[in-house]
Amino acid sequence: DKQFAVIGLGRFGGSICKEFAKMGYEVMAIDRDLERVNEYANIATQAVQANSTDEKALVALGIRNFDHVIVSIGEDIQSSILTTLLLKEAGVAKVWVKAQNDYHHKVLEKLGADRIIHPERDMALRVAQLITSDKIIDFIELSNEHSIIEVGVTTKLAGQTLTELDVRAKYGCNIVAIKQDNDILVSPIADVVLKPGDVLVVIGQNKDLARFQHEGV
Amino acid sequence: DKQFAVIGLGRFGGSICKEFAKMGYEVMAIDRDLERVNEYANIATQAVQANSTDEKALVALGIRNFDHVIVSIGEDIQSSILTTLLLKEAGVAKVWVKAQNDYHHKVLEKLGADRIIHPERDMALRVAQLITSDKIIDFIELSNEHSIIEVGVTTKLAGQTLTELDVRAKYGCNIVAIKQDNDILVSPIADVVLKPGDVLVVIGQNKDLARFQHEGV
Ligand SMILES: Nc1ncnc2c1ncn2[C@@H]1O[C@H](COP(=O)(O)OP(=O)(O)OP(=O)(O)O)[C@@H](O)[C@H]1O
Ligand SMILES: Nc1ncnc2c1ncn2[C@@H]1O[C@H](COP(=O)(O)OP(=O)(O)OP(=O)(O)O)[C@@H](O)[C@H]1O
Repeated sequence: DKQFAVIGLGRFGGSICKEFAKMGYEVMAIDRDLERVNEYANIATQAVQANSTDEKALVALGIRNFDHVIVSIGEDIQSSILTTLLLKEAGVAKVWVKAQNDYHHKVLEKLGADRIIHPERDMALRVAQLITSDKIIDFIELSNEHSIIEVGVTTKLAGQTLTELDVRAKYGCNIVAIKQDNDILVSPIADVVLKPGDVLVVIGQNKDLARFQHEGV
Repeated sequence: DKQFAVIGLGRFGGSICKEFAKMGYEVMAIDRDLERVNEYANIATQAVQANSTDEKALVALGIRNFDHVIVSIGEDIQSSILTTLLLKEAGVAKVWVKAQNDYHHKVLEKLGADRIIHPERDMALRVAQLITSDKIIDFIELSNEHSIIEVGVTTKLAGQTLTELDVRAKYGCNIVAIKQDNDILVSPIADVVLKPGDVLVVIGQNKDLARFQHEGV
């Protein structure tokens, strides 16, 4: 059974603890602020007050026994960096760190952080896409060139089946699911008749998706 | 052409401004902290120092002419709430707000916020899934019961084609794309021979995806 610890109980770290608890996983919640620690006393398996830049404190917590530690210290970039260094030096296998900006990211990379996370920046990219494309209900980046988008079925598309629409031939995109009446149809869906208010989940290259949005919807 | 404004230039609001600028959209960047405003002077179309809880300041900025305003004030929940109230009363059509917690979310809902965003919490859910499932490379929630996951092709699956694997019949999941050699194959992909290191992008109901992960990969 893997041992998890979260250092820094802000919105990100705190949500990770809550999710672990909900999934039935044990987690040690660590923060230097006693109020935060108390907030998680009944959520995490253990909630401990400690300053993670204090090597002795980390040793006392037995941090080297943890398989996976998440560092979610925000504003104090130097503390986040020092904590990451100490964790990797202690031999923790997986250290995932929330980064504040590109400089923070570069330093963490050099220190061997196993994964660097930018929650606000990644969500901002998604929100910017949603705001600027009227027809997109949701947008998920798969790679630099491919995405998955959700678009609503308008009167233009309603009454047709996917076979009739033939999105693959016309736009090079694939409709992988249809959200209809609070349900998601995954497959086979070629003969489903589209209704206004349905949502198409479409995968493809960004330029093809853009064309589909503008001409096909 | 739509007019966008962002109030609060933290990591989330600041990234929205940078993304709008990159996409070629005009945006007004607003913050009460002059240092933040100066940071965005060369990024946003306009960068203005203002306290968004000051109704006169909002009127002076012509805020009612904006089609879409994003409120990304973090720690100061009361300022975020008051700002949202003032924007909706000023008649701004779309007000999207970053929320700190569930209480903040409920109040924003009552005030008519058009979309409420939880970047850190949503990313935490995704990270918790990734950490606890060894085989999942990425995970995107489509709804309460459906997700898209990315799993690596192991020696167990290598050498076969999707037709041979027949994931749809065995697990009720759909493989919608294959990441192979830095490329993404969207379709048709039934006869592609899987190689170790390839990544399968799979859509399905969560319970079916869990079964596929445990037995099929
Ligand atoms: N050296 C440290 N040791 C332990 N905890 C720390 C240390 N430095 C900061 N913290 C804790 O990290 C938590 C998160 O920090 P902060 O609120 O600055 O981050 P944040 O990035 O704004 O958080 P989020 O965006 O996830 O809400 C705080 O509760 C703080 O007490
Ligand atoms: N009343 C206000 N008017 C204008 N700007 C404000 C107001 N209150 C706060 N701000 C600004 O909002 C910005 C973001 O606030 P803060 O850093 O607390 O949020 P945050 O949620 O931690 O940000 P993020 O997670 O996006 O980095 C700050 O730059 C702050 O100056």
